[in-house]
Amino acid sequence: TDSFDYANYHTLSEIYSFQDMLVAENPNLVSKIVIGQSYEGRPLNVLKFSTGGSNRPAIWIDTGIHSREWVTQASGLWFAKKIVTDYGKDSALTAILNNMDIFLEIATNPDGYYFTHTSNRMWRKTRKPNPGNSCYGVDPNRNWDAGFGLPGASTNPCSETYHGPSAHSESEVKSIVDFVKSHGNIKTFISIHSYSQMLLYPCGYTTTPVKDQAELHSLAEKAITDLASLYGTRYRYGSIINVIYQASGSTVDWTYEQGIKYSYTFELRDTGSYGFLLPAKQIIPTAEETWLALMALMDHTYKNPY
Amino acid sequence: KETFEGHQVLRIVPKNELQLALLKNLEEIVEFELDVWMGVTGVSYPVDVRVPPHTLETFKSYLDSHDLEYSTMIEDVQAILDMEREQMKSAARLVQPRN
Repeated sequence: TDSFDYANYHTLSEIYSFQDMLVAENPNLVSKIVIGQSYEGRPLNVLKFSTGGSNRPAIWIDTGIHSREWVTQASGLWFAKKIVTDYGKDSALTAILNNMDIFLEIATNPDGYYFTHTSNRMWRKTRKPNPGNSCYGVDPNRNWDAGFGLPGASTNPCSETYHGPSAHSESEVKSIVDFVKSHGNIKTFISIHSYSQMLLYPCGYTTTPVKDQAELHSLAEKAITDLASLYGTRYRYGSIINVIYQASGSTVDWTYEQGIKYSYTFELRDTGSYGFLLPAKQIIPTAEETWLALMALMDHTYKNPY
Repeated sequence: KETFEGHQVLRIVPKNELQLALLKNLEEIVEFELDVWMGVTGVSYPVDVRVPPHTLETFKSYLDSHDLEYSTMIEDVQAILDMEREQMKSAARLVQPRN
């Protein structure tokens, strides 16, 4: 993985190969877990970074749940390499990994990602057919059992924000739900999207502030300040409903309601020219600056056990 | 393979609450066939939408008639996609598997 081209976009098979290579190169630190299958039968791979112990408190990071946001999967690859490179060298990361596990799902919506490479670069949803309708797919960030079906998601299968027939109807979502529940000790959950430069915490479906709002807010401020220290990229931060709009059934609302206090969702950088079609030369700067924010979130979790 | 020749991405900036409310309903106006890339967040914050060529003029007229300011963020989506594809192909050529 030293010669892997992190500054370019890659196909799904290249991502799968990368994951296997990383595991082969770092057998004492990285393993691959298959948490389920996508609708079209592709493995839902999660990289586990662990230095030992059983069922340690853990940090979850996912990228690419909206398949067309390619800079997120590309950043996920860079994060994976960064973790193995920095472990043993960076004291903060080393301390985290000596006490906690990190789970990283790089291709969270593999059917959608494959489809963006082969058929439609603009594809965002899953690829499951909707019976009785010619439009495919569900928005996997409206499919979670947290305010499911409330305003802020569409009932129309042809919409980009279609919430699906029922909560967790998508195997890509249900597999994470099952994993999170069975693990039972995930302390931080970070779901990464692009673009528009935001760091958001629950809730999306109600304006009622969550119990931990004050802490989540000040931690978000710290994270985006660290992020901005590298290239000056400015982020907005706050609760989903206050900073963006009402969005029901979203990932981090569900994880927060499962008791994962540090639940955040990112919208990565936007050059202002291309939207989510970021030129490949933006991948590494995006990943580098995001890493600083991830470290802030992970370090805070490590230092503030609950 | 679906291509996007002539599709434009427009960046619209709402100036007041009234315009904000109009933009919130954009996705529901199915005849425009819009793909909202970046949704409505607040007054003065941009909204990005991809518009197919056959509804572009009608949509622009709609924006003009409601005094909604916009600029063209991407002139031709397919041109960007072609560039992206070319970049990936040339990167793949550079990294040939070793014997």
